[in-house]
Amino acid sequence: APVQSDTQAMIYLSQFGYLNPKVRNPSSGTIIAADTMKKAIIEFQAFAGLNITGELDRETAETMSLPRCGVRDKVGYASDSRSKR
Amino acid sequence: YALQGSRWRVKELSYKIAKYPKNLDHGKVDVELAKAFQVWADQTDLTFVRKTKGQVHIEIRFEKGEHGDGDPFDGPGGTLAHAYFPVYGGDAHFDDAENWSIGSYRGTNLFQVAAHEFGHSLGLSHSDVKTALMAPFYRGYEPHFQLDVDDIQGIQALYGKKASKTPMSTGVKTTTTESSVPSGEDAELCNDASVDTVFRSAEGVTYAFKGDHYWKLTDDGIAAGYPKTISRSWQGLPGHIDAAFTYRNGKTYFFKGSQYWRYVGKKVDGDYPKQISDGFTGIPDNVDAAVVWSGNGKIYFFKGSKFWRFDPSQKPPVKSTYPKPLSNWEGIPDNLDAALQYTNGYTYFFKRGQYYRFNDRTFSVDTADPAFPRPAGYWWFGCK
Repeated sequence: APVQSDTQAMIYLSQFGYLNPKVRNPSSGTIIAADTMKKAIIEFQAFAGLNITGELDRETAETMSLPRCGVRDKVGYASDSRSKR
Repeated sequence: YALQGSRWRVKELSYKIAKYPKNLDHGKVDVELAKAFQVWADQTDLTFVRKTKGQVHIEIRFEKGEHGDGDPFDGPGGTLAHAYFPVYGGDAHFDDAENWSIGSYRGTNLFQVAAHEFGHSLGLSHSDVKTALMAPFYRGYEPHFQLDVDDIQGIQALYGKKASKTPMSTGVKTTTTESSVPSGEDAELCNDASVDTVFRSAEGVTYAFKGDHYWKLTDDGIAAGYPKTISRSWQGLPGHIDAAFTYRNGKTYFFKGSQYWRYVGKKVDGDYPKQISDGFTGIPDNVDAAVVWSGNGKIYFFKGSKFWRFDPSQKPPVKSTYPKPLSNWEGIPDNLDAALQYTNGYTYFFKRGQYYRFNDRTFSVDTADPAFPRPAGYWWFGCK
């Protein structure tokens, strides 16, 4: 099933390095600005080759639900590399 | 591709399967993981040696939930596995809650995920090329798995090319004999500049096919000594090819009627021909032309007044919204002969001896002087 809520999307985006990892724990009470969330979604969409909408649209939510690799980064949480070649 | 920043300083690496998956035979796991290492060994001078005890470079474990590294697995789906880069030890962990499978569309293919994870163990980060093995998303079982050229470039950036042989065929001396047909027959291309197909090889050579013959094209037109006979250079390949392209994996695909062939350089790459309906599900027989769009790795097929977009990373590879009208490509005529995306970024379409230059920024045929279409004989084949 696709990611269904902003909270799930926030957890995903933080888990894979698009948002501050503190957001991984929703009970931490972290509140993020709408434009921070939008920027993270845009970065994810760009990396995943999706249409850039900045919104948690259906295609984006479905992509977040795909099985994937959870490779650990050096700081201890999983992330996609977004550095330029 | 993206490099994490560390790599191994030795070329012989040892590995150990410290904990096997619960649902698979140990012997079969040994074979699949060895194959997954071999994917990388084929492209470099790295060798991998399996040990059953003692210290190794890369330790492999199938674990569930929390397993001691502070990054617990999450049960079926979601995260399938993770691995450490060389500087952090290179170990690879697989979620044993997944239904690991071998050679089956059911479950999660062990070989493909292991090859991906071992890429991390060797120093590769996630790629943003969707068709690359190192893309982060699992794309389902691929019975004819091949590394993407992006993966090959990544691993060779870390460890260099294989000294003994280059699987992409660059530098591989082909054993087939190329024989020229009588000179003067190239005039045929100048008398009638229509072609069956035009494509670029992985080595960057542009070829034009027509009937049973082919020509090598240079900046100045046709290279000396051409035409040659297709079947004598690409053994097993018939004449009168419908379409051809070289994909990002460096392999060249030829289409004719209901069949297709795959070659590495001029050497057939397995048991071909195969049915288009099997290898390119959703694509019709008797296509007019095909081209790989370099920006996204998708393959566009053209036939009559329609086109299809084939994305090898998607299931199904052709969306239900296809075919679409070729008129979407402003200025491109129906019933094409050939298509080619050139190194300058333009896509060229050929029809009845003329060609069109398509600009992907305006998504239309370029306005230029002289205007398109232009005679292909003069501009592409150097005919007077």
